[in-house]
Amino acid sequence: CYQTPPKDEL
Amino acid sequence: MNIFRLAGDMTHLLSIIVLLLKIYATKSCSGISLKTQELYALVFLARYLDLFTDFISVYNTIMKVVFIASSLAIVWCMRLHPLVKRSYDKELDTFRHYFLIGGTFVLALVLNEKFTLQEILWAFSIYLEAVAILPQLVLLQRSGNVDNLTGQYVFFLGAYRAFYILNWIYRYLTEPRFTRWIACVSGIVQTGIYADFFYYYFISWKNNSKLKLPA
Repeated sequence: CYQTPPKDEL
Repeated sequence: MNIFRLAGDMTHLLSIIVLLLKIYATKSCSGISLKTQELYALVFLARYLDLFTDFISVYNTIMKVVFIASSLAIVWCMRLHPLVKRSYDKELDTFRHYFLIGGTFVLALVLNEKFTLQEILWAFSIYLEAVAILPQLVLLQRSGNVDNLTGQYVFFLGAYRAFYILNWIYRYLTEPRFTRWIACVSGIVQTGIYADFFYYYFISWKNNSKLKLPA
């Protein structure tokens, strides 16, 4: 299933 | 990490340092909206749930802890510190911020990257941050005179998201398939809300006069 990109921003 | 995002994070950190400085140096929180501070604490708690699950970098983790701890410390100070809480403009800080929480949460239920708790809370934190400054701006308009530190606090808070917009443009141009529509559109709205404040802040700086927002 679709994996959301990692939240690398604050 | 790019220079725009680093500048944004440092400006954001600076806004928090200025606010802490104002509260500790003057032992007063007059002109500061407790509701905005509560909204920011909620924003950081809802956004940094992945603090213990997804390790991005040491920098990312430290900044998340600093933002959560400082926002909670400011709310604690304004609510419970015996000296500071006396200077809170309770009768001026009357923005109904619960509507902001409810409205942005419903929007996050509808508009999110994935219908999971973590993604919904992340989108909620993004939308809430865009409108969290409203009680503070309303308070400044009502209280008339704005002291320098409060003015600088709001200015840096608005400037940080403007740097993030440059960061998103840079990442969109340099990274394939980089899309952050939720954060980007919300960030543009957030920066737009500060537009009139920036205008009056610039005028007061140019005329070297006291910052005054029209009622």
